[in-house]
Order: sequence, then structure tokens, then C-alpha cells
Amino acid sequence: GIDCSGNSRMCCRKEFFVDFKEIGWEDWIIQPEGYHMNYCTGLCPLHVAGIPGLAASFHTAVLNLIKANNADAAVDSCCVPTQRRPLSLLYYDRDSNIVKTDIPDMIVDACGCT
Amino acid sequence: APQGAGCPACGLAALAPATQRDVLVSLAKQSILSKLRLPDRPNITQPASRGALLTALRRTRAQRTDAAVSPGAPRDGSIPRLRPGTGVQEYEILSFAESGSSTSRSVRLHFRFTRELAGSTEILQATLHLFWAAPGPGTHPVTIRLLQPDPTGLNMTVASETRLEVQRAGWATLDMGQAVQSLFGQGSQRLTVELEAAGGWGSPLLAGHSDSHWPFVAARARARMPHRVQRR
Repeated sequence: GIDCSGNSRMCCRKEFFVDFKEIGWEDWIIQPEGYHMNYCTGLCPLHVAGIPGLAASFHTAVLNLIKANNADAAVDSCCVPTQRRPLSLLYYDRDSNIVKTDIPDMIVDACGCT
Repeated sequence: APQGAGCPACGLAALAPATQRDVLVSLAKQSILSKLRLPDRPNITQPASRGALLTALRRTRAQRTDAAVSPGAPRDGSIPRLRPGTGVQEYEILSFAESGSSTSRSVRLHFRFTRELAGSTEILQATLHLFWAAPGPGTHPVTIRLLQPDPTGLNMTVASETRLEVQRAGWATLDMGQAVQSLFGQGSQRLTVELEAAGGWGSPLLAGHSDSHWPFVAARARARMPHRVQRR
């Protein structure tokens, strides 16, 4: 996977960090300090297409949308996550209990064209 | 979509950076709350004291001998994963005691569990952690009763009764998996524990429960798997 840098327009992983303190969530989420909600963005030229991705069925759905909206769009590949990992949280629930859990597939580690 | 171009899938114009950030932050909030099955962010009314939390985390981590904790801590925090690779969301819940009615020989403790977890998880393990006060010479029997509300909700019935012999001050644990599971099964949220010390000992727990000796229940739960229909 490629991390977005500079002004490359290729499919890459864009880092995006949500700081819990900034959004006023630091009182009920004890750990970690924020959420790396990275996402995939950029173009998938034909010669890059074909790298297997996690969300093949998602890819088909999005491609159908693109064809429906832009009949002349020559796109047959999409920039999607290819590697994800859990977000581990330690937080207070509504009864002031402490809960520790791992939410699967919440953090995008790599993107690719599918 | 690349900066400046419209979205190829929905045809909307690309968002201005500030608007895009607001959209992403609200998406992050929605995603976390929905995955935690919370309708809204909790308002903390009774935060656990730091001493109680650290003691409870330390005791549960030490006790978890079978957990397959990944060798490396995740990069985004210091929390070891519960059971990586199973693909099923697991929870570790620490419920700290609320003091209930007490007499010179007995004390009642209340533990509360949230609706979200009660309805959608199955209990894998639940352990009550108590710190005994120094009982004095000899052994002192303590009877521990788990009380649950009866169907009318007006009275309490004894779900189980256990007798322990206490010889010295220190931590003790009691398995409560079945009691907590049946509590969840009844849709109830509050579990009451009654501790009764036989003759002359007084209250079996430290008077005033110092922070790091605060009683708590540590439970491990797993999300119930939705009923899957296999297409042939």
C-alpha cells in the first residue's frame, strides 16, 4: 500500500486522526487518545487494477453506481482498503462500568486497487 | 475523489477541506457508537477512582492466563488485544460495587450491567473480587449470597449461596459466571451480593473500602453471533 504524500493522484492511504479530546470524548474513552480513521483515496488506472481487495462485493456495488451516474466513465477499479486492524478501546459505559473491547476492522493500514 | 473533481460514484461535488473534516469526524463518532451498541456517548456520573481502576486492570490481566495477547501492543494505544483473530467481538467488563444496606454483621453490594451488553452478549466468565479485612486469629466463615430480583421485582431471591473460610486479610475471588448469565437472561441489570460474617467478626470487608481495595466484578463476554442463513 502507498501512503498519500505530496500531490500524487494514485490510490493511496490518507491518514486521518480523530483526537478524542478535541471532540470532547476524553472523559468516557479512557484509552486510546484518538482514532486513526485512515481512508483510501486516489485513482486506479487500469495498469494498477487487479490487486485483490477486501471488499470485492463493495467494489462491484460502487462500480455499478459509477456506471449508472457516469456512463462514459472508464473506471473498472476502485481504491479500497486491503489491510485493516481492530480499534482497541477502554471506555465507560452508561452505568459507569469499565469496558474493554476490540472493534474489528476499524483502522485501515493499507489501500490498493481492486 | 481527487481534489476538485466530483465524486465518481454519487456525482456530488468534492467537499471543502473543513467540511470534509467535519463529515469524517461525525462519521467516526457514528461508527464507534454503533460498534459499541451505544445510542449516544455515555455521560459519566460515577467515574471509578484511578486506584480502583488500576488495581482491577492489574488483577484481571494477571488472572487472564489463557488470553492470547498479541506480542506487540497495538500502535494506537497501550491496550493489549483481548483475543486477536477470532473475528468475534469480545468485551471485558469491570463493574465496581455500589454499597447497599449493611448491618454490623453483613453488607450488601450492588453491581450494575448495561442494557446494551445484557441483550447482545453471552457471558464467558465472571469473577467477583473481594478484599477481606483482617479477621483476627483463627478462621472465620463468611456466607456469600447472590441475590436476584424475583419476577415481580419487589423481592430478592437467593440465586446461589457459598460459604468461605477467611483466615487472613487479602483478595479473594468467587466465580459468578452463571449468576451474571442468568441475570442477563432475565433482562435484569442489577446483581446484589450479600456478605454475612459469622459471630464476632463485624463487617468482613475493610471499613471504608480504600480505593485500591474496592470490590468489583470482572466479566468477559462475547457478542452473540447473528443467526446466519447459508445460501446453497
